[in-house]
Amino acid sequence: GRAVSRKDEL
Amino acid sequence: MNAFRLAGDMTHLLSIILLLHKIRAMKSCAGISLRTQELYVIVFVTRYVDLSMKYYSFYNSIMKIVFLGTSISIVWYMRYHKVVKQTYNKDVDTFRHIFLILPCFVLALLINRAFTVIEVLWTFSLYLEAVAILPQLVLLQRSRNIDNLTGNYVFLLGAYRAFYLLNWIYRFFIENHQVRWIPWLSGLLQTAIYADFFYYYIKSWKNREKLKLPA
Repeated sequence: GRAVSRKDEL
Repeated sequence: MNAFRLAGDMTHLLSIILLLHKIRAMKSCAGISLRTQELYVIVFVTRYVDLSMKYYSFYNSIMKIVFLGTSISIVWYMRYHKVVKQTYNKDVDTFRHIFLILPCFVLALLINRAFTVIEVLWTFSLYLEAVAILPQLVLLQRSRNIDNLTGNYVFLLGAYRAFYLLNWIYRFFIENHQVRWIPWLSGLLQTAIYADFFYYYIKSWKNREKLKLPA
């Protein structure tokens, strides 16, 4: 499955 | 972190350094929209409310603090510094914040991934960031003389989101990340808004002419 997108961007 | 993401963050950081240099060394904010700068403060405050709650990395936390601190200090200089504030083009910087803030907030209430305070504020910050440059672009269009620093500042600010688009494509295909429509589409809009500016910026650079936007 695809990686869960975390809000690790700015 | 991939190279596109890093390039995006660095151009963003560089744009802020350039603007702070203009303000602190040249003691001037001519050609800079206070409206846009105030919108960025709102963008960062609403996006980084999770700063105290969620830890991703040292890099992330530092960058968030830098973006918050610098955006607030830029607004402070433009409003209160006794020399800088006199260079502010108040009469041409007339775009109303509320016309951007209100629709973005309503949209964030309607279209979000989860109806929670943090999530709605985060979504609102993305929508608002996408359009926050508009008062600045209007001001540039009304300016007869755009100095190099201001032109480069806006160019770097546009390049930042363009690199993020590449970063999202990379993350989706190479790092196998999930689809994220809200940041992707608002980021795409944000970059598209710069298209016209990019065109004239590159043209003036190629012809070694002074940057001027058609009214």
